[in-house]
Amino acid sequence: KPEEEPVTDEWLDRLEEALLRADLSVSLVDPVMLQVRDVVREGRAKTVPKVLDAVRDALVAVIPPAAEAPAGTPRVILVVGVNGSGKTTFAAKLAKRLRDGGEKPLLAAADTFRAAAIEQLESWAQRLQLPVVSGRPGGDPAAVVFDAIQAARSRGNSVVIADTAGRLHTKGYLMDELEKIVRVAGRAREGAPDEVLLVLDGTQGQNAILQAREFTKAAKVTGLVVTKLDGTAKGGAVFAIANDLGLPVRWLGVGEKAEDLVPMDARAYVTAMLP
Amino acid sequence: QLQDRLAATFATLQGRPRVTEADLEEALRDVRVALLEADVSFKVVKQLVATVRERAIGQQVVQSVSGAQQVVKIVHDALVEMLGSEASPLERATTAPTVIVMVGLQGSGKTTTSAKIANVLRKQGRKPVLVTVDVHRPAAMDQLEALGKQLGLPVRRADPKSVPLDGGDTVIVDTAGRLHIDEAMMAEVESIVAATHPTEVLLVVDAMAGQDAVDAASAFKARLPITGLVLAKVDSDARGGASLSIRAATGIPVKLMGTGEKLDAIEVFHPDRLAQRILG
Ligand SMILES: Nc1nc2c(ncn2[C@@H]2O[C@H](COP(=O)(O)OP(=O)(O)OP(=O)(O)O)[C@@H](O)[C@H]2O)c(=O)[nH]1
Ligand SMILES: Nc1nc2c(ncn2[C@@H]2O[C@H](COP(=O)(O)OP(=O)(O)OP(=O)(O)O)[C@@H](O)[C@H]2O)c(=O)[nH]1
Ligand SMILES: [Mg+2]
Ligand SMILES: [Mg+2]
Repeated sequence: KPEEEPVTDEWLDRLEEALLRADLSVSLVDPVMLQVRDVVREGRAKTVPKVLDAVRDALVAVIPPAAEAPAGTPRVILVVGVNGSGKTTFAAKLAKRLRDGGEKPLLAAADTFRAAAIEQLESWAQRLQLPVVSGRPGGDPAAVVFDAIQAARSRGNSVVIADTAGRLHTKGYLMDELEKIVRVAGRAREGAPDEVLLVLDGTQGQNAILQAREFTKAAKVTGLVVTKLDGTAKGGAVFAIANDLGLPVRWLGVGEKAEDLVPMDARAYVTAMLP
Repeated sequence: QLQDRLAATFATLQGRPRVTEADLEEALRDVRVALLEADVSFKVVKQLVATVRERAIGQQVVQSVSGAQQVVKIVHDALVEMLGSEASPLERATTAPTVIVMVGLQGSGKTTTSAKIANVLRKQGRKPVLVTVDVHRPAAMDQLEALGKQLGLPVRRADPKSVPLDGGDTVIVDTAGRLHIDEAMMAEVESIVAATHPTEVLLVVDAMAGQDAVDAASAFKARLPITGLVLAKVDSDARGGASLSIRAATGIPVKLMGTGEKLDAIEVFHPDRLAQRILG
């Protein structure tokens, strides 16, 4: 019977392989496997389902629950991350979700650098019939965020979702620019931004941990979004990030359409990683 | 840094002139951790550790700091060997036009790399034409058009069902990002390749990619005549182990590396440099 499948050495190897292939850091996999082998050797868990439950509980415990932080009006959400991780698409998806939930979101196209970045968010806004404030290409991204917050106030939007340019954490001047965007948001409205969401590509490996550290230093990241989980990657890098920085995972991107956004479900996330 | 980790491991070994096989296992654990942290795939790490063990035993690694250096050199050489020890240039067709089709997962860097390659070819005196058949992503065609304008090069918008191949001696076809498990999208890119008889089909992979990169690349290789890999966003300082795993698992040679957002930020692949990065 499946619930009585005994744990074998070969199955333990398969477990270790599954965890590593899910991009879980070796610094987390090694201690987990050590504990599992002890528990099995001491006879405290003899079947596969028991071990899987223990591993799942241990990993779920690593992810902090998301706390709803008090926010001002309009609420300000900054979307940040490295190049190509899925920020613009996520900003549009989040705006749609909030609008469908009764909010009045305003998008801010604060990527004034990349070719056709403004057009991309404007195209989404048009498609979803959502308002968007854009800067001009080459303009100051902080000014776009400032203008959007002012516009939200005067138009009665409840939340501003600001999309920013992709930037590598290895580029000091881009991290400085991000720091400035955060400062200017705070000048537009006291306490802004209320959320700084770091969008992580679910197919990334261990580099995600370095990204999270640098972005947190520059922009005080408050939560993570993991995208592209509709592929075969499992997004295991978030566990080391949660462990190191205590950041919760807020949203998961599961496709390229506006509705392909789901709130984080830690148990389902971990189960998908297990053999 | 593998070098430092090994030096620390060797320093704790009892003062014998030669390292025993048991001592070597300590060092090999360091090698395994370093490679996994560099995003080298699970299977390739196993292979590499076995190769390094065999060669280290054969070489009779000495105990001491120079022993650590010896092991690093064995690992470095094994990496270079696996990566393919020479640079692999872009091919030209014997009868014009040369056709280059760019493929890969979403957001890996295809559109930007298409423009970068066009820039390189134009500097070499060739006449590249950029064609985008990305009818899926919002403003994707605007993006390539804007890049083409920056370079003063022609960009054509087309439907994947009829890709124009005239207007220059080299046609670079930018396709939409797609999942290897999306049947409709994989069928689309198969038909693009069938219709354009490309000289090169380049798989663009993000240097920050993790363990999944090998599975995705193998799936692309199984259905398309992939001739080379472009490793984009190498300036992220990601160790880039995925490129090694892909090469080992599929035989696809790394041809180019994207090293920045500007359109001149592209370099010919150097196995030695990539091996250095993977070693940390
Ligand atoms: N399959 C899949 N693709 C996604 C997901 N999220 C975004 N994408 C795709 O990933 C690609 C990049 O998305 P963008 O939203 O442009 O990413 P970005 O972070 O804004 O990129 P830059 O602004 O250039 O840094 C696009 O092709 C998106 O359609 C997801 O959850 N699943
Ligand atoms: N730093 C850096 N950024 C790069 C590099 N190559 C591409 N990018 C950036 O990565 C992001 C994604 O690049 P795109 O060219 O849009 O990627 P794509 O594969 O065409 O994306 P899809 O068409 O959505 O699949 C953009 O922000 C690019 O500017 C590189 O070598 N270095
Ligand atoms: Mg964007
Ligand atoms: Mg593209």
